[in-house]
Amino acid sequence: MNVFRLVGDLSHLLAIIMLLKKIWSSRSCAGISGKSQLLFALVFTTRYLDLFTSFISVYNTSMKVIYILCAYATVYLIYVKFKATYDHNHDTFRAEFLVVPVGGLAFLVNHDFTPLEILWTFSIYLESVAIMPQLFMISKTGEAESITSHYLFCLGGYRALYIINWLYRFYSEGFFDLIAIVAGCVQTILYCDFFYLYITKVIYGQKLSLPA
Amino acid sequence: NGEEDKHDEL
Repeated sequence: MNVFRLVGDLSHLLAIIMLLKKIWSSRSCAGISGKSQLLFALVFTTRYLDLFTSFISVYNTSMKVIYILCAYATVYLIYVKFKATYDHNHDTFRAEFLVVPVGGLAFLVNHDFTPLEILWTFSIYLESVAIMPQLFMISKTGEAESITSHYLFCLGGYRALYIINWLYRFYSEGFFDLIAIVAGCVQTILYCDFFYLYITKVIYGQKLSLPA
Repeated sequence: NGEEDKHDEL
């Protein structure tokens, strides 16, 4: 474990908790893409199947449990409890256009052709594009609430910190996982446009509005 | 070995 990965994980946890709290306290999921949250729940489910078969550390196991619980709680709030506030008309990104190619790629490019490894690879590839429905929704509505922007900043920042973690691990222990690195770079690049707007606008208290 | 196969990152 290194500081980059730890801060990255905490940023990820903060994003997840922030979103869950926002939906719960405002009792509304307006402006939130349910599809992205479904994809994140799928990402955690397929990545953490080793929860019961391999133990890395208490930290690792507890974070996995927290991520899975929060992901499903968020999906539940969006599609069940506050579904009346779910914005169907703007959450129209075709998620199947993400899941199918990613599923195919996971079969073709992976470290080991075993069910657990293919699912882990699927989860890595899917996570890199899972935010697209949310970014698409913001570009359609033309704006995002500031809390949603903070959520996206933390979420985008976590994988950017992981890239630094991978650089650090490569130089300090010669470890690198090309699949995770390439997917992590794609994921972070997707946020670049948003990062620019966030830094130039939200920091100064303006509302974030993506070019429609 | 078993160690490498495990993904130790979240």
